[in-house]
Amino acid sequence: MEIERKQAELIDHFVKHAATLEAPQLASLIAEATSHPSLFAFSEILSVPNLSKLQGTQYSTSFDLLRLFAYGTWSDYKSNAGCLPALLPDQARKLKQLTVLTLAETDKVLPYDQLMQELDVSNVRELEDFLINECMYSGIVRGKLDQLRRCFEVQFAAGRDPRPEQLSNMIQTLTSWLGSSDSLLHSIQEKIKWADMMSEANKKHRKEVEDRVEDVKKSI
Amino acid sequence: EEQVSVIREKLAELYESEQQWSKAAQMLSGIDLESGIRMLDDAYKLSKCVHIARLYLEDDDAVNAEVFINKASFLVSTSQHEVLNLQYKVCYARILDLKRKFLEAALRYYDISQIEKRQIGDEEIDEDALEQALSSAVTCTILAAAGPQRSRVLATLYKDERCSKLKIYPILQKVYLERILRKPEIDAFAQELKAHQKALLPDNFTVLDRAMIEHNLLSASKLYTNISFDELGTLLGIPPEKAEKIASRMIYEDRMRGSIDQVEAVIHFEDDMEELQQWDQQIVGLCQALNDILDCITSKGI
Amino acid sequence: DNSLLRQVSSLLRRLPAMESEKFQDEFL
Repeated sequence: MEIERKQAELIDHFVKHAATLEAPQLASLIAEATSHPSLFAFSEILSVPNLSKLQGTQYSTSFDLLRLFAYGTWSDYKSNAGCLPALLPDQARKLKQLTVLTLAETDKVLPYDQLMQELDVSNVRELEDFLINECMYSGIVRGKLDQLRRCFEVQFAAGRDPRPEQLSNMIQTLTSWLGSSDSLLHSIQEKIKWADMMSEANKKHRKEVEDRVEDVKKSI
Repeated sequence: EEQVSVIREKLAELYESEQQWSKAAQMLSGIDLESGIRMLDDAYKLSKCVHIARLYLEDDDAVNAEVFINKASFLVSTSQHEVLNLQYKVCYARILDLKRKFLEAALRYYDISQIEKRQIGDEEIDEDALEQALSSAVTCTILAAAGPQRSRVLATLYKDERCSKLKIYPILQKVYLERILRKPEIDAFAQELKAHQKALLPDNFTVLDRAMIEHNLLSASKLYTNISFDELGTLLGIPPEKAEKIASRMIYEDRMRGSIDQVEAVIHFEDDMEELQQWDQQIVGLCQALNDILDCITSKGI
Repeated sequence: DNSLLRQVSSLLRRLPAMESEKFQDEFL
């Protein structure tokens, strides 16, 4: 939530800007957006009509780069580096941060080896420094580093722009959550009724016992 | 005695004008304040004690200054003389600082920084002096031994709006957020420190080194479930054996929770919160996040 | 709304990942 609040203004700024610029300036706007330290979401900017006009022009690689930052990872970039612009250090760092978010989408426990491979990092110290300074301290993930098990346990990860094909999975998860919540409420209702019933039965039983005690007293 | 004390005061003035502070203090300390012959009122005694202490402090001589501040402490409680009382407070804070009782000094400095009056007696209190006191409070807190008490004072300072204008604020923010401080930041912080705050301790660490290492160790305990001595040493910039020793002392002094496995050469950190509490916290966080989204949906009229 | 989608995506990942029946009962 915090991340969204921080980047909402930025997104707004870039979207408004993108709507007014021509192709050459759009390319530098994309470079600026993908380098900005507080921006981790690009789908709003991507959907500005002006930008889609870049496709098929000499600036189409900038458009592809923006799409990569919206949905892609560092590995994606490396496998398409030939037809994408060279990244500035800030952009490279940002793309690696986004890669961590993508990895955190599917797993809560991220092995060091997988992270080092995905992020192109050669040793543990460098990996941990990146996770500490660029990820945990920037607030996009929260979690614990475990050196014995050589893994990063994610407790929270900010959301990236979902790809269209992810929506059905999200809907399914929401539906099952709703279902389990409904059954939870239902079982609570059942428990309440049961408790009421038991308390009624208890009362009745106590009354019967008291009546019998009275009777016995009288007869004595 | 009257003549002697007048002569001593004159000589002390001369020494003071030549900035020979300790000599001036010694000269004044020769005045017998407990004389049975002359009746001296408490205000006079207090003013002399505080004046002598201030002179000794000019030469950073905390030991002698403390002798006279202790004498003054019997007189200050009944004193109505606001200027003297304030000077007494400032001396006491500086003595604690010099004696490296940083957390106590920080509390005293912070107290002084909150003085609201701008005119006490004939002495004017300027903003710079108050800001200096506040900045000293922050410095001493950062140098204090890491642990729960220090965290509380850090929180007070961090939430005090005046601190955000201080030059030292970025360090305060990182320390409060329990973030690891890197060497360049520590070196920049060291530029602002006084000599005694960089003094060498018996174990060859400076006061600053120890404060920073302990702080970074505590910060690491928030980031790691466990860490090897080697990596911890690299992270703290010290040999692994030293890292282990400092960690064990902090655990022993109950300033950090954890355990040390010397066979595996690993430190296991424990959370302040029990497992079950953590579980509850996660559920609370989940519900809060859900609520935020619902609020967002409502506010957007979706 | 992209921002909401991102928040929901982040939220769903905070749900417990364990699938066992017994765990679900306990969790409920």
